[in-house]
Amino acid sequence: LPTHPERDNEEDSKLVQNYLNKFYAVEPDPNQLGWKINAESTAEKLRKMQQFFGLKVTGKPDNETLEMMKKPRCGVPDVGL
Amino acid sequence: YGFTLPGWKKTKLTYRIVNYTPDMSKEDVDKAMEKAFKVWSAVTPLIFTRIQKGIADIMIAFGTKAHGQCPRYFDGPLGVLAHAFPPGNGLGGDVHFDEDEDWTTGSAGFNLFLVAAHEFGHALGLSHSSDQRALMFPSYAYVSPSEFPLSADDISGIQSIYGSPPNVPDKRPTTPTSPKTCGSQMSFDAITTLRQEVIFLKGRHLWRVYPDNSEAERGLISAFWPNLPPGIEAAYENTKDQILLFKGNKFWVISGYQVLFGYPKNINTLGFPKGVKKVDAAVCNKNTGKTDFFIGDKYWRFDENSQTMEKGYPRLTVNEFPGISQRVDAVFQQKGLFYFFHGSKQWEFDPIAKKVIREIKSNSWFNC
Repeated sequence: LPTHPERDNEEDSKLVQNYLNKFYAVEPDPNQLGWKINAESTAEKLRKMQQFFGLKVTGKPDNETLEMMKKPRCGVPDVGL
Repeated sequence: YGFTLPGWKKTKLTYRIVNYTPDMSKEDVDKAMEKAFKVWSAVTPLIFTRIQKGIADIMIAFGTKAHGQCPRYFDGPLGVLAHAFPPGNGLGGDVHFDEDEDWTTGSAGFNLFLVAAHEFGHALGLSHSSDQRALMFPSYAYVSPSEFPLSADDISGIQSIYGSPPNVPDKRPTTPTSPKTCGSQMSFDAITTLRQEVIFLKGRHLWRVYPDNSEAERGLISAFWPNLPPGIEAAYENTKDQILLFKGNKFWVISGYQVLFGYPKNINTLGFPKGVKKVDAAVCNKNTGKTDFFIGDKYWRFDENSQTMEKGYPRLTVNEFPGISQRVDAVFQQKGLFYFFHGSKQWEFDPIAKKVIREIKSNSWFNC
C-alpha cells in the first residue's frame, strides 16, 4: 500500500484491506471454473471502489473513501457477480 | 444496475423464514418480509408464496459471525448487515441477516423491510448498483416507509431479467377479468398522474400508463394499496408528490407506496361545506398550485400552498372551461394541458387559452 502521510495509521489500512478483500477481490474465472481471487493491486481495487461509489478516483485511502468504507452495508461483493 | 442471468426460470417462488430476530415481534418480521417481496412483485410477473416447512427457493435466516454452511461470515454490530446469493439451488437465493445488528420497523437501528428488500433483489439476480438513489446501492440508507423504495434503476434492472407484470389478464386466481381498455365504450372513474406515469382507475382495476410509449401495466387497486376500496371516484397528484383519492365524502392521501396514517378523512376537512357529499373529479394545475374539484356542473378551487379553499366558489365549470359542458368523470394534467373525460370521450383543453383543442376517444392513452 503506497504510504500516505495523513493516512499512515494501522487501523485505516486494516479497514481498507479488509473492505477490498470482502467486496473487490473476487472475479469470475474466465475458464468458468467458479471464482478466483483477482490479482489486481490494492490501488487498482481502490480505484474501482471509488469509481463505483462515485468518489474522486485517487487510488489512495483518502478521507472520503474511508468514510464510505465505514458505512453499514450489504455483504455481497460489488464486483465479480 | 447489474444482474446475473438467467434469474429464476419460474415466476412462482417460495420463501421460508427459518428463524427470527429477538429484536422484533414475529408478526413484524413476517410483515417486513412480505412487504419486501411485494416491492418486487409489484413491478414483475413474480409471485411469492410463503411456506412453513421444507426447502423453499428463498430461505431466510438470522445468524452471526460464521453461520451454518455459509461461505461468508458476519462481523458483529455495523459493518456488514446482511447478504444473499443469486438464484440457484442450495444456497442459491438464500438470504441471511446479521443478528448482531439492531433490527427495527422504523428509522432507528436498521429497518428490516428495507434491508430485506435489498437482499431479495440479490436473491432474484440483481447485483449492486452504483446509482446512489437505487435500493441496490451497497450502503444502507433509510427511506421513509411512505416512499416506494425502488428507483427507476432498480425497476429497469429487475425487469431486464423478468419483464414487467403481465399485460394480458393473467391466470392469477385473485384477478377477476378486467374491463377491456380498448373497448369502444371504455370510461374511467378517476385518473391521476404519478410522477411520469398516468394512473387510470375503474372499479377495482388500475392501469399505470407510461405516456411516452403508451406501455400500460394492469393491476388491482388492492394490490398496490390494500386498504383502499374499489370504485374510487376522483384522484389527483398534488404539489408534494402525493396522490389524493376520493370516494363519497372520504379521501386518502398516498405517498409513494403507502396510505398516510390518519386517513381516510372527511372531505370537509379540505374546506367543502357539509352539503357536499362526493367529488366527481379533481386536478392540480402544477403551474399555478391550484386544485380544481369538479362536482356536477360546478367546480371548487383549492390553494395547495395555503391548503385552503378559495373564496367565491363553486363556479360554473363551463365558464372557466368553455366546451366542458358535461359532468366530468375524470381529469388530469399532462405537459400543461388538461384532459377531461366523460364516458368514452376525452377533451384536450388548454387552461391558458381556455379552449378545447380536440376531442378524442377515452382510450387514446393505451396502445389500442
